[in-house]
Amino acid sequence: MITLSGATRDFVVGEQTVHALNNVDLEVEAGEYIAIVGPSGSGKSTLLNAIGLLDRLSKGTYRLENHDVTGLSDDELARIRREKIGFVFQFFHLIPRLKASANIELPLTLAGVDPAERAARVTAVLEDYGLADRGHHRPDQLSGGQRQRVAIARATVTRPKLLLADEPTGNLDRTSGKDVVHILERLNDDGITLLMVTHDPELANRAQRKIRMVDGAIESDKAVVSL
Amino acid sequence: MITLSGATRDFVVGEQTVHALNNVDLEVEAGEYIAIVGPSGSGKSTLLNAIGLLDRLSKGTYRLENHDVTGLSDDELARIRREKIGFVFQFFHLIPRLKASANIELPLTLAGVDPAERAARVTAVLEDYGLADRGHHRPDQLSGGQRQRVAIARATVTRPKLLLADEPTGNLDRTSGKDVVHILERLNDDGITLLMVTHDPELANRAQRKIRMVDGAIESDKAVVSL
Ligand SMILES: Nc1ncnc2c1ncn2[C@@H]1O[C@H](COP(=O)(O)OP(=O)(O)OP(=O)(O)O)[C@@H](O)[C@H]1O
Ligand SMILES: Nc1ncnc2c1ncn2[C@@H]1O[C@H](COP(=O)(O)OP(=O)(O)OP(=O)(O)O)[C@@H](O)[C@H]1O
Ligand SMILES: [Mg+2]
Ligand SMILES: [Mg+2]
Repeated sequence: MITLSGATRDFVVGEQTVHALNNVDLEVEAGEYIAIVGPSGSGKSTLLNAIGLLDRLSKGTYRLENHDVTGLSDDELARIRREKIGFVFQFFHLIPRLKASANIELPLTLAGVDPAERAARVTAVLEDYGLADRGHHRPDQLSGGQRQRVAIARATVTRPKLLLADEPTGNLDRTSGKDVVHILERLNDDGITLLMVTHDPELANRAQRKIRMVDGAIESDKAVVSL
Repeated sequence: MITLSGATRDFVVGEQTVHALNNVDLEVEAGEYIAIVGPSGSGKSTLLNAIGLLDRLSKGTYRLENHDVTGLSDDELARIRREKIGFVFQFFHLIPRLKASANIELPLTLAGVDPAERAARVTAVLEDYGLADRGHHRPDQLSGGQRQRVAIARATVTRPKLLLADEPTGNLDRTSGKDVVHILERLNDDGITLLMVTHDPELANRAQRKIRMVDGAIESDKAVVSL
């Protein structure tokens, strides 16, 4: 499903160049459940942004579902994202002036889903994520963990083929975090490819495969051995 | 140092009233090290914001260092915050157009510290928090955990009497998180009062006292028994 080959992403700050991704090779089959771990600043978000077509590579190639997406136009990338990718951002990026329910509904509207179906799905995910009484709140009227759950609900409501989650439990207590992960794992059981960046070692060990990044490179890429 | 009495904070959203803080009584002595835990949405950030004078109570009183601060003007609250309180926000609130070093330096400038001393202190904290080569980066040129550490550096660089940290390790790997907590604990050893909201049970168990919140109320308030 995903093939990165020699993937490099450089950032220039003044005189300095940061090699946020440094010659990364990666293959992901459809339906895999992968945890991405590593120190702060090691390139995890940069990797996820590249895979999610939110950012372009400086060097190397990216094939998504066997199409070379490296050189596509912004419009083409936006279309693929809308149709195939759900992204949970490390800092959510909710739309401030829209209530939680409207934020969650937006991808369904962009996908052309009819109003009745949209309303039903939004109600269902609000329930799933423990937000049933918070649908009318705008992001600034929500707690940190509630915003995080709205971001996750928004990314999953279209049941995308590829779900990319950047630190989805970083602002959640143990219980809310477990609830969220169970939902994401159910989606993976249904065939959705799930890539999750996480700082939580317990969470990482629930995946089938763990990729560890250090300084923009993949240091290890192994199956997770369940004890 | 801190006395909250009958502290209540209500939020109105449409027809609904959320009792984010519900009749909370709390006493904190100078120099204490307290963890605040509880489910997402239980009122932890609201409690910290009230203590940090970033938000006013709907009912009840707040005495800080034996002065009633409940009815003070915005200017008076701002002055007390500047002089006595360091706040690490759950979502950092860094100034987007300032580089990391300038973000960290700002409280020192507001406190009237001279330029040479400011430069020395900023350099020292950048080093402490593993950001020595990131001082020139703006927040949007930093990873999530790097931004978090800049927020912590900014809150601690003035060595405030009262340090309030809302989820200070939420975006940090285990190692960076430990480093940060060790620095905050050293400050507490030097007499700084430290209140930390955290979802990490291991972190919470390092404190001397643990306050658990549920639905806007303090459910328990106990000494932490070190095993
Ligand atoms: N726009 C940018 N300009 C310059 N440098 C950047 C930019 N974005 C990221 N970086 C740098 O690239 C490196 C990788 O960043 P990235 O956000 O991918 O890290 P991360 O592994 O997600 O970290 P964290 O766990 O802290 O979120 C970091 O050292 C960061 O400072
Ligand atoms: N401005 C607001 N308007 C309306 N409701 C609010 C507002 N701010 C917070 N709330 C509500 O008050 C409750 C407490 O919020 P708070 O941010 O204190 O929770 P928290 O314990 O910090 O949660 P988390 O662990 O998710 O950060 C939540 O249910 C939230 O929806
Ligand atoms: Mg990141
Ligand atoms: Mg909070």
